[in-house]
Formats: sequence, C-alpha cells, structure tokens
Amino acid sequence: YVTVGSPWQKQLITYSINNFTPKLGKKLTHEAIDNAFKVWSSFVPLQFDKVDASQNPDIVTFFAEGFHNDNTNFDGVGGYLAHAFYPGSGIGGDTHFDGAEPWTLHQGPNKGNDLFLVAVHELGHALGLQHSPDVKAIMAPVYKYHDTKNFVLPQDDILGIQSLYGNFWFKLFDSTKPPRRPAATQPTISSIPEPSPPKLCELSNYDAISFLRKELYIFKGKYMWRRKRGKTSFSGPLMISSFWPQLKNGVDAVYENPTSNKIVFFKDHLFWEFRGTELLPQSPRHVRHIGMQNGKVDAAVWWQRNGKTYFFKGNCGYYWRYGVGRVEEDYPRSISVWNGAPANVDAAFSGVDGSHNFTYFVKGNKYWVFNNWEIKTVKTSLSFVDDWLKC
Amino acid sequence: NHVKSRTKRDSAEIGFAESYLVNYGYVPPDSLQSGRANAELHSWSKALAEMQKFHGLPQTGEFDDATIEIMKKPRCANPDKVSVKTNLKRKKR
Repeated sequence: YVTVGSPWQKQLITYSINNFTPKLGKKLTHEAIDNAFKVWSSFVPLQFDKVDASQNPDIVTFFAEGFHNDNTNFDGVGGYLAHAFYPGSGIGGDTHFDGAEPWTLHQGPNKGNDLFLVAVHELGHALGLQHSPDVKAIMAPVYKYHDTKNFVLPQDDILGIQSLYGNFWFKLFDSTKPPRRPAATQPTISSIPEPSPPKLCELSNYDAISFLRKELYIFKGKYMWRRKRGKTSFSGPLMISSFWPQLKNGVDAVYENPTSNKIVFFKDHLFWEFRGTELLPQSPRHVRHIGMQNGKVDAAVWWQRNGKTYFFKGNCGYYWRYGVGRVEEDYPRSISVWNGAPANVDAAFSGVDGSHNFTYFVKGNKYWVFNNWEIKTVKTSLSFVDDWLKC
Repeated sequence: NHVKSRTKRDSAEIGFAESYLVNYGYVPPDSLQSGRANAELHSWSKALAEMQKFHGLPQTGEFDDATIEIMKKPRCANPDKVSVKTNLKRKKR
C-alpha cells in the first residue's frame, strides 16, 4: 500500500452526496456510497456522518461529466471512472464519479462498473491511500470486480488504512481509552461507543492462545497481543483483522501445524485455514468437514510427538484427536484422560521455546502444565498473569 | 526495444500509451515535447517498465499487447505515482 503524509487529523468526518446517477436512482446511489464509508470505518476508529451539502462537509461526493470545475475532465464511458482528492481543507477529500459510466450495484462481474466498489476505492484516496501495486487490493488503479455481497476488504488495504489511523488513534488519544465521541448532530446508526480495547493485564480469561511462527499470541474479543521471539513483553492490542481480516469478530481457538505450515482458527461452527496471513482455499468451512458434529471448539493444540491435533470442548469436558483430514473414529473421549487438566479449558498451547514437551492448559487466568511424555499434569493452577504476562 | 515496439504500433496507440504514462505520473508532462522525446527514449522505456511493474505485468519496457490492453481498462483517474499529483493542484472546490 502507499499512503499520503497527511491523513485527516480528527475522528468525526462529515460527507455529502450531492446528486445521484439515474442508472441506479437516489436510494441505491446513497446505499452504495454509505456502505463504502462503512467498509473503512469497520477497520479504523473513524466516524462518518452524512450531512447536507450546504453544511460544508469534509468530503463532497457528486456525479459529473466532462469538465466539472477541477483540473481533471471526465472522458465519457471507459477510461476515467472517478477520482478523489486526498485529505485536506477545501477540495481535499472530495470524490467525483463520471456520470457517463455504466454504473451498477451488486450485478456481478462483467456488468458495468459497481458503484460500491469504485466508491470504496475512491474513499480510500479521500482518507489518504494512494494506488497500491498489489493487484488484489481495492486500491489497485484498474477497476476489478470483487464479491460485493460478502465484501472482504483485502489485507493490503487494511494494513494501509490502519497505518494511517490505527496509530493516529493511539497517538492522539490515551491508548487505554477510545476518544470520547462528540455529540452526534444526528442519531448515528449505533450511538453505543466502541468499548475501549481491554488491557491485557486486567483480563480475567482469554479466548485463544498459541505460538504462531514461534511468537506467542493471545486473543480476546476483536483484539490480540503478540510476544515476539526473545521478548518478555507483549505488543498490542492489535485488531485481529489487521493480520487476518476474515476474523474481525474474534476467535474461539487457534493452533499451528508447522509440518503442514498451516494456522487454523476456530470461531463458532466454522474454521479457517491460513498460510501465514494468506487465507487458504475452501475456507471457512463447517467443523463437520473434519468430523466434529457440532461447533465451538474451545481450545486446540498440535502435538509434535505424534503429529496429532487435539480439540477441546470446554462445557462438556470432551476432547477429540485429529489426524489427517478428520477427527479419529473413537472420539470424543472424556478430558479426564488428561488427568489433572481443567475440565472446561479456555485455551491450550504447546511449543514453548520451540519444545513440545509440555502442553499448557489455560482456564480463566490460571494455567496447568501437562507433561506430554509422562502423560500427566505436573503443575496445577498457576497464575498466568504473573508467569506469562509479567504484569 | 523501445524503437522497435514503437515502429510496430500505429502512432495513435503510441500517443495513447505515452499520454497514459504522463497522466498517471510515470513520466513528467514536459517529456512529451517532441524535441526531447528521442533524447529520453530510455526514460520512456524505464517509465513503461515501472508502469508494468505497478500493474503486475512483465517488465519488458515495450508497448506490448498486455500493456496496451491494461491501459485501455477503465480505472481511477488518480495518478499511480506519488511524485506527479496532477489532480491535486486545486485547493478550492
């Protein structure tokens, strides 16, 4: 991604939609542009309020043909589709669409130009992103169709916009509290302020924990913390979606299988397979594809000793052993086999300092140490906060 | 290579492609002055290779079919290159 040096220096940004394309009508034109703003605000702490053009909004959007009072004339069908000015006063942020283009919405590929997709791209400029050389990115210069019904903002664009506003938030505001929302001039869709990101040392439990690429990750809600190799402290909170955009609603369990070079996340009844941060084909899939009838895996851990992966469901105290492609026949079994391990475990991990001699079970903010060779728990109910988080 | 690829193509396509490189910031606008064009053949070829790289094409430095084809696709009017912000001159609406 490529950014401009000066993003908007505020969190509340106003915009107007001054006219509409008759090819879609007013309602669909507004729907396309409103939703394009929502794409960006779901990854950075910006609030977009639509106002009337007479209120001198930060971002003015309109449709025009040919010359339209700036130095880039539109050129009829094809060629220029639209353009936008980078953040700033006056014309800064303004976004113009070529009215001559065959505007469509949610009509699939090869049917004109989808206004929602072009609007996401142009508003990326209006927020400070330049064109990206990543051809998969929405900020690539040439129009390319992306699924608009289940639109997922490409990774490159997420990293780009968060490099502008993710730091902006922490730099400008106390990182322990979100910026106080200004009194909304009109009722916003959800006037409930974003909950402030949790503090790692104050968490009473964790959704998932695992070593990934030999770095320790802790997941809670939409956030994650990361302890790099050789470090004792964690960086974060980071949005999980900044690495894995498909997981913006959080995860229940995660494990890495270094031999297959896969990182697998579970959330409710689905699982996603990644190579690093690249989503592998067929993901997400229902857990029944791996033989688990109902969903919600609470913890998962891969064993180097036998190459198997173990899935734990907390509330029922069962576990499954997963081999190649599906869980093994005579499972689930009771977790009592892992004698001494807690029943409704929240998370499990192994691979500490690269060794897989022990499995660590975490429940609440306590942890248990299980010896993978003696097949028994050797330490019980220790303080995870003291021993791992160094709070 | 550059001369060869130019002779193969008709002048209208060459003109279109050269305007594309200028419009999207790969070549400074004044490179279009004919007197200087030959002296800057190398910069055209270099600019072309740069555009091809940005768009994920083989960097031939030539006006080849794949390059001309992608130049004809509908796109955003903003420049690709940071240095030439052609549409940023204005400040007033």
